Amino acid sequence: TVGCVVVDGNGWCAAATSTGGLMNKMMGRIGDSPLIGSGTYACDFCAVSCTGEGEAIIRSTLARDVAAVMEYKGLGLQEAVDYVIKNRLDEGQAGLIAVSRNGEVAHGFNTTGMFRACATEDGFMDVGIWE
Amino acid sequence: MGGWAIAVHGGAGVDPNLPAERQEEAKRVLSRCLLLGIAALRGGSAAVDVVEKVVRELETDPVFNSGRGSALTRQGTVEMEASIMDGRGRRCGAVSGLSTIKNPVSLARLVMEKSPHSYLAFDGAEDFAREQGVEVMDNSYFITEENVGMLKLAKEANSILFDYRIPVTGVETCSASAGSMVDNALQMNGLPISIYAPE
Repeated sequence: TVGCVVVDGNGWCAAATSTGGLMNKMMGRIGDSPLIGSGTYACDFCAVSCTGEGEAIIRSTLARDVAAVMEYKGLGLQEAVDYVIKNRLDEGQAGLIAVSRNGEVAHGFNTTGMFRACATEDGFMDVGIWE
Repeated sequence: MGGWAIAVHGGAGVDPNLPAERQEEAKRVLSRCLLLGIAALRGGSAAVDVVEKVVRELETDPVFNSGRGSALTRQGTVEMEASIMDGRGRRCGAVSGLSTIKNPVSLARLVMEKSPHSYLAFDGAEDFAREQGVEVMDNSYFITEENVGMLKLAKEANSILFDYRIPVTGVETCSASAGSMVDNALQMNGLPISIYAPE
């Protein structure tokens, strides 16, 4: 799975996710990537793209939950990401990237690693795989 | 307002024994795609344009399992899926079951912008793609030799999962050695994590 989340200079957020799914999957299997609110979500608060065990991400509506806890619980972006990774996945294995309308970036995963990279306008840039 | 920001990913659940050269290759692709997005943002592009552009680039590179180098079904076929969402107005588009579309994310955007629907799948999505004139590719474009090998490994592991006779072939790809797979016992959907493409 690949994904990208962006907040532009005007504070608008967007997310996109694309995948071939899982190797050896059954014909007709739908994963989380195309399901808005599960693998992909964007709103006024943030944009989120998920990856990992699709069935667990679908059950937890992972991407939408990041936005929901920001909106209803008042959490910051990284707090919201940490919250859903810890409390929504049950035993599922997944990760996600997110940006907020305030120009923040965040990521979280409970897998061994996640291929990811991020940058912000103030010059921060990071590329990583492991914790 | 805090200025622009961007993040990209190429999948989670990485094999802890992923060879160093594969790690570097993945980082190179991620960095290239990130820089592409940064340049677009510095040029004043809208968020939705940037996410489409970056994901198209990731889809085109076989290092990750979307688009070219896609994961395969049990039958060895490709069924790709993608979605895009613009936070401005909460507009969205999604596609599933694609087998010929070079860049699924761009078809998802067309669903969002040129159709009355949010989600099209399989034959309907392929028909819509032809109507919209998007670029299509022969099936062989998506199916790489490496992924055919990984599917074979996945099938073998599935059938021998319970007696731990993990195949040692494929170690040169992103699969771990037999011993390390047993030692780590990391599984996803009932299969050793090493079986999966870099996901």
